[in-house]
Amino acid sequence: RPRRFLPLLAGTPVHQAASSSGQGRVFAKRTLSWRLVGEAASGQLAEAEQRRVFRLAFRMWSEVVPLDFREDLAGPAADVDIRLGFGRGRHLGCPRVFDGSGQEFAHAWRLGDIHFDEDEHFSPPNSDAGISLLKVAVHEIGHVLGLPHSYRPGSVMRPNYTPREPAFELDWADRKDIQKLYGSCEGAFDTAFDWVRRERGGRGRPALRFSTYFFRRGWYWLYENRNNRTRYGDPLPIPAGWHGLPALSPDAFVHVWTPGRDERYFFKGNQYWKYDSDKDQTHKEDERGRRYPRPISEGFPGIPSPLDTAFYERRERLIYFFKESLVFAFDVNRNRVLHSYPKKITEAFPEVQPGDHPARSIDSAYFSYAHKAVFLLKGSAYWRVVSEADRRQRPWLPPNGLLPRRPISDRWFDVCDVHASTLSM
Amino acid sequence: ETLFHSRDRSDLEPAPQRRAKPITDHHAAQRFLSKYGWTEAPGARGVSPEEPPAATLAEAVRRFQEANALHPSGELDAPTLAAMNRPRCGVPDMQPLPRTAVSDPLPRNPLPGVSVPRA
Repeated sequence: RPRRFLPLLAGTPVHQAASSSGQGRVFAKRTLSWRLVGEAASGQLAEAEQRRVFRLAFRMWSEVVPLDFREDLAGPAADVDIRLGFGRGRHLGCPRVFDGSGQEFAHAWRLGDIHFDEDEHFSPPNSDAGISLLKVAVHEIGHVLGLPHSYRPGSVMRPNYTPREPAFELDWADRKDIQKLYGSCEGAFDTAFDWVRRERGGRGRPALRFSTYFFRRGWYWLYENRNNRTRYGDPLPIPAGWHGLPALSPDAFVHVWTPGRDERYFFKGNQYWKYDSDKDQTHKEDERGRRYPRPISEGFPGIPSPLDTAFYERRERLIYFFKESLVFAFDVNRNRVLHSYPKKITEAFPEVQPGDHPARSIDSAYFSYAHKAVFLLKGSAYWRVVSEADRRQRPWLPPNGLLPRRPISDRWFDVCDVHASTLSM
Repeated sequence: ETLFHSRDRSDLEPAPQRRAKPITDHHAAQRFLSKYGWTEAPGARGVSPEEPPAATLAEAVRRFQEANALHPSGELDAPTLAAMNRPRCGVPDMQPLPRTAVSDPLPRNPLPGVSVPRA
């Protein structure tokens, strides 16, 4: 049964890169190539605009599932995984004839190609007229990946076109449907932290808000705790949102916050930066005119570098710095390491379940305001630190004990990479 | 370029014959239901090539109406025909309910009208 009907590519092999999941056949590869077939581009929009819309449509799916999509303009057409083309009536060698403007506007082949009816009036994302090419492309890509139609309100897989919806995004249920086929996104983070902002609340009263950020390599995501997902359109490149920081992820972030101090520090390699929350950029120099970045050994005597991670414990007014198998408790008032430190991480944060401990090289130590708990993240797992509330309920738990590991993706959802070529969309 | 001859390119507009034929009658509705998987395609899996019995059709119409939040009358009333004429994707909505009790997975080859050898 031929998989594709673009005569330009006659004789293309039936797709070898498929495997079967419980829900049917799915792509076996994690990076899939796509191409708008030049001879089959639409005459209605500039070709560059069509390709930009398709790049965005593929990126929307890769933001929620462990698949990357890259546009392949150079390789042999037969090797491209997903081909997109426009045609009228009997088109592109396809056995299914388009019906003219109205009714059927596109169709797709599972693990294969997507055809758009050129007789329809397709429009770019910011236009109200016609049929949104982005919406149709996202829908048809859903079919290619293996999703059937859904009549659930709000689903992008509804068979009929719904004009002028509010924000067109993949909702929770669409995400879970595609993750049944391809799994959810996993992977270690370089840093995770909550950023506290002072804002004007209702009736002009000062209010405190926090945003949760995850960093990995040169990218970051804002995580919307109340929506259980990352911000639509993330990840973003670090320089786009953090001015003055290096382009690659920081090793650690601490927010030293006491009644008299509100200081935010980023650590990378042997240096550290102080960040100006109001101006949203790194400070140029400290109060004594010393320029940033500064050596960690100067600003935090006794602390080694490079660091694995760090977090600030507000009640104790201590910064816990982690490096390899050791942890250093740094007294921010006396500006020195506590005498009883460094300690083995396994000693300062003992396992609750025998044998279940990250032991060393922690990726990120993160105090979460949303969960009112400290988490140690390593690889795709996290360990939650026993809190005072835990010990009031279960007194036998050791202070700062580590509860058994859990997958990060069980608590923070859909923090997915995208292909580097689509990072700055 | 996309070929046109009129100065104002009005002939670029889809020629009248290029408009999808509206679904207004029983036969067109039945083709729609078969095309999008609400009834077995004629000739598929031993289905008799002539028209399916009225009861089967009414049942298919009722299921289509329920999926589209319409009154499940089983009749081809105006709201049902309007729903059939809305812009839509060409992939079928479901595998038609098989005559046997075996449920079909997502169609390997979702485009109906193409006879797919069944395993």
